[in-house]
Formats: sequence, C-alpha cells, structure tokens
Amino acid sequence: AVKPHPRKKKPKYDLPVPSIHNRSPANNGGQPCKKHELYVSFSDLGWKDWVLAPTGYSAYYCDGECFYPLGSCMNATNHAVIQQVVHLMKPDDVPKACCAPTKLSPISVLFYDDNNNVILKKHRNMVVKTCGC
Amino acid sequence: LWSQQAEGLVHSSFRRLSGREKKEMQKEILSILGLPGRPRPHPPLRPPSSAPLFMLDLYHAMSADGEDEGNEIIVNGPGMGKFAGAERLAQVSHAVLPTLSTHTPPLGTVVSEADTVMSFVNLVEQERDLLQPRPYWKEFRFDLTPLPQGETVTAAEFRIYKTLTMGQRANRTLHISVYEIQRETRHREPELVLLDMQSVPAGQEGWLAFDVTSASNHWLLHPRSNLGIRLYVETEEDRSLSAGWIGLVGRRGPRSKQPFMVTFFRESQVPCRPPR
Repeated sequence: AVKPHPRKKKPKYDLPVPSIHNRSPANNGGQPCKKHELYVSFSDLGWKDWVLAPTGYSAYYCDGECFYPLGSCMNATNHAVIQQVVHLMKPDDVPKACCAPTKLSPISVLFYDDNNNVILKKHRNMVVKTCGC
Repeated sequence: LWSQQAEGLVHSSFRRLSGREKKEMQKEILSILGLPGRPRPHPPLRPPSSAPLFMLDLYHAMSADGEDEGNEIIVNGPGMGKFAGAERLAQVSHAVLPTLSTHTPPLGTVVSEADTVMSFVNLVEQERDLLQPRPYWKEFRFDLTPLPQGETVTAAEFRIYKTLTMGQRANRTLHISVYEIQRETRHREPELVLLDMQSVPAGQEGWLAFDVTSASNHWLLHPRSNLGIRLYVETEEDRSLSAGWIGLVGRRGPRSKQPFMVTFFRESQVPCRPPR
C-alpha cells in the first residue's frame, strides 16, 4: 500500500492536457506500448537523382503506455517489471518504464557519389523491429 | 468533442515538411549516412551502366537477406551487425552476372566482413598498338580516391565482359591474366605483378571477375602508386591475342557491359557524428 505523499496537494482538476507528444490515455484510449508506422521518404527529401535505392524506408517508432502489470504482449524486460513496481511505490521518485525499441535492423542504401561511382552502404539500427518496455 | 479536436491536432501535425524542416531532416540523415553533403552526380545517369546494374543486384540480394537480421538492443552498446546471408549473396551475384570461371574470391566470405561496397568506373584505357610487335595488352585505371582513407579493402574485383566473336574456335581455351603495373620506366617494359589469371573457353560469353585485392590495398595506402592494371590474352600455344579479338568489351562497348571495379571494405571505426 502506498501512503499518500503528506505534503503533495491533490490537484483540483486533472483535465488531460492536449498535446501531441505526451498524449494522455484519454485520447489514445490507453494504447499499450507497440510499434507504429513511420515512413522516411528519400524522394520527398528531393534525393531521387543520387539515391538509387531505396526510395524511402519504413523506420517505424515505438509509442504507448507501459501499464502495470506489464503483460507479455508488451515485450517487457525484467528490468521494466521491477522499475514499474518501484514506480508504484514511489511514483515521485521513480518514473514509469518507457516504451522503446528492443530490436533494430539495418538498411542498405545504394547511391551515386560526386564522381558517378556507385556506393552501397549498410547502416545499422535504422529500422525498429520490435518495441517493448 | 475535445478528444476529436486533439486527434485532429495530432493528424494535422503530420503536415508536409516546411523548407527549413526539410533541410534539418536532410542534414540529420546525411550525417547518419556519413556523408559531408549531398552528392551531385552529373547526368546522364540513366540507363545505368554496368556498375550500377551490378550494385543494384547486390543491393537487392542484401536487402532480401537483411530482413531476417536484427540487432538485439544492447543498452548503451553500439549495435554491431554483420552482412548476413553472404552465401546467398554469392549465389545471387554469380547468378546475376555469371563469371565464366569459379576462380573469383567467394563473395560470401568477403561480404560478411565488409561494411561498404563501392564500384568504380574505368577512367583510362589504352592498349598496345596492333601494328607493334606482340605481346598485345590492354590497360585500365580506376580512381580509388573516393575510398575513405585508412580503410582496409577486404576484397576487390575487376569485372570485364566477354562477348562471342566470330572466327574463334569455340572449344579453344584462352588464358587471360591481369597484372598490377608497379613501376613504369622509360623505354623499358614496366614492372608487373601478377594479380589473377583465368582460363576461359573461347566459345563462352559472360562477366569475368579478377581478384585485384592486393593492388587496391596497395593503391589505398599509396594513392600515387596507382598506375592501373594490365590485361594479357594468350592461347594454349602461348600466342598473344588482342583483348578486342576475343570479345572483351572496353570503354567503347555498350554501357551495360563496360568494365568496372568493385571493392568491398570495412570501416575501421563506426562514424561518430559531431554533437549538435
């Protein structure tokens, strides 16, 4: 059981604050932590003349809440489970576990250099494979 | 009502990028790609010549294999990936641009060590005047300066296309050898070092790949020593033939069959981006 913080005043109104980033559960329906679509388009950046392939790639991003108890669908690490429990005991001291990539994969980019030579480079950690808490 | 407005706000935030945002994004992605700035190749880039065609097939092979690869996140550790599926890459590369002989270094072992693959179009091409006495030869030179200094070339191949020619007995065997030109001296033959040699049936057509790894590492360490490579063709009776006679395509051939060089190399350090 967590004792209420003696000095902390109970906020009068807890209206959810509308903002893009820290969306409160009110408007994203308390979505659990998961992978979301994010496409990076090289052609939108005006690079079609020198990037041979790909024209863009799905980079994805992780977003959502790490609710307690962290279900197996949230792909939570043991560390996150512990952090979550401690957060419940001391919400002001320890933040909630956060939703982040747990597996990333590379992409290969094929492009021309200034001398029309063709270069194929592999770049690591460019695509989110799995998210978790 | 409020949540719908909030949702509306969220979706409207994904409007098209403004000019400044686009520049910011370009700068960030270029720094991740390890490029100082946006390359400005000069047209015509289409239709792609032999090197881009080869690299495009390599790209598709790697992308197909890269799908099942992923890095476990090691907290605060750099994700170290390796070229996966290199064996398949070897099959694809030879399947797409079949080399006439099996002598070339197996791409699989090479690619698994490489971080970057670069192809270089042929810059200079000269050959022995046919009115001169034998032996005939053909020289090629590539500008490797775009390779970042201090890297190690894990493999390099010189690729040249052989077409069919009339008048050649199909079952005759031709010996094609490639040398590094190490030192040129006036009025004397230059010093040559044998890099690779292949025996090829005269009646076959396709890409030939010669291993020029040692020469490209040498040129990388001493760029001024890059005098190019020299190619000889001989019959089994040791008679010297001109490369053109047996159908080897040079700079004046069709763009999709011109000779080029491809290097696989590994970057010594993971490029660290300057803090911003």
